Amino acid sequence: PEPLTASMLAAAPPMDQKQLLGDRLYPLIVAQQPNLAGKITGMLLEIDNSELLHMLESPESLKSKVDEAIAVLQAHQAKDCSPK
Amino acid sequence: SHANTVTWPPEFRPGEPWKGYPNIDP
Repeated sequence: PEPLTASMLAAAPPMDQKQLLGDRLYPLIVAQQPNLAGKITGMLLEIDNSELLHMLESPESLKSKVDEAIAVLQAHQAKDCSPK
Repeated sequence: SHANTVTWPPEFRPGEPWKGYPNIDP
């Protein structure tokens, strides 16, 4: 697929912008974290589009964000499961 | 029907439209 550019994104409505970014991010995240890829992609889509574009171009920044998202997700799930 | 519990985070599924976060008010 052709690379996603800032101008392509700018031409799309806001919700479609996240869709486009998610479509590109998801396969990269699956490669890193197959079990949680859908959740992690959902989390990362909260981030600014410009930063998401940067992550698509920079495997290191994507990896560090994915690691961060996993930590947040695990903390969130641990909180959900533990009794008061 | 709508679930009354908030599931966080919403899961991105390739090939399905991304609905985003229900509590985001643009």
